[in-house]
Amino acid sequence: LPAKFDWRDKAAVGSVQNQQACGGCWAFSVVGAIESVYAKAGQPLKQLSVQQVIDCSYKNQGCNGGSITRALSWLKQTRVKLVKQSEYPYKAKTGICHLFSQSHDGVLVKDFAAHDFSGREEAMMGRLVEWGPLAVTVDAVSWQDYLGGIMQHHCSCHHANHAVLVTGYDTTGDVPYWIVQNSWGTSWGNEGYVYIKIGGNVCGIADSVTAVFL
Amino acid sequence: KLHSDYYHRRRSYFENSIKRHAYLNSFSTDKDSAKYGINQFSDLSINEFRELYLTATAETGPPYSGLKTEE
Repeated sequence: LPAKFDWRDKAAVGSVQNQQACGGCWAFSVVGAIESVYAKAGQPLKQLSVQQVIDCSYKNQGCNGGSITRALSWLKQTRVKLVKQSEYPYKAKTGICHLFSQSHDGVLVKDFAAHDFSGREEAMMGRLVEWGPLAVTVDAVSWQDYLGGIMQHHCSCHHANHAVLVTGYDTTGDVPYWIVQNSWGTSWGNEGYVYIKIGGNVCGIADSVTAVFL
Repeated sequence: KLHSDYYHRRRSYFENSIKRHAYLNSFSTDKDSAKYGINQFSDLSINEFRELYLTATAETGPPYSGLKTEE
């Protein structure tokens, strides 16, 4: 494995989003992963609709919460195509699901894999390089006060409450860390990113790891 | 009065956040450690932050056991 790897360097990661006063982190995480895997396959990076997932993934609760795997199960089973953000813009509140014809241009999710990588973060690094950015859940209670740097404490595992996108890692310094894109805007953390120590399953980052296949 | 109540409540949450930062930063021993301080969430209570932003649930998948030969 390379000592340092970041899908941003391959132009395969969308810009940091701001979910505003909507608990739709799970949808941002899923859509971010899909955008990245689409770009990884050689397609131009394009912004896809988070609002479509919030409104239409009926087994989730829209802006009141949801799960990465339930959203991906819905996309896989219904074969709903994810349309462009410009065609279904973000409103930061749950709305009525807009349907598009099957002939409408969009991105189709073929499959996904969800695993527990706790105790196997090196294997998770390998999957990140191979599969693309990974949608994960974390315990983000202490993130309310985060400004920057590598998070190593104050973060439990097995209490997932937030969804984010792991885009890379860096093991070249004294403390190896995951590079994680959040959806709270660029004024939070390191330009919208949080760094989490690799090893020890800090924040439960390896508990529930999901990769998308298109 | 309404505005005054609102102001005092927010100020109280903000002051609580300052106390939290001091505790959280006491563990930051080296230059790379995470830093905690005032940001856009500092005037939210812990409960407000949880209700608004910590809304994801997780279904635990099977432990990763490596790739199968055919993969």
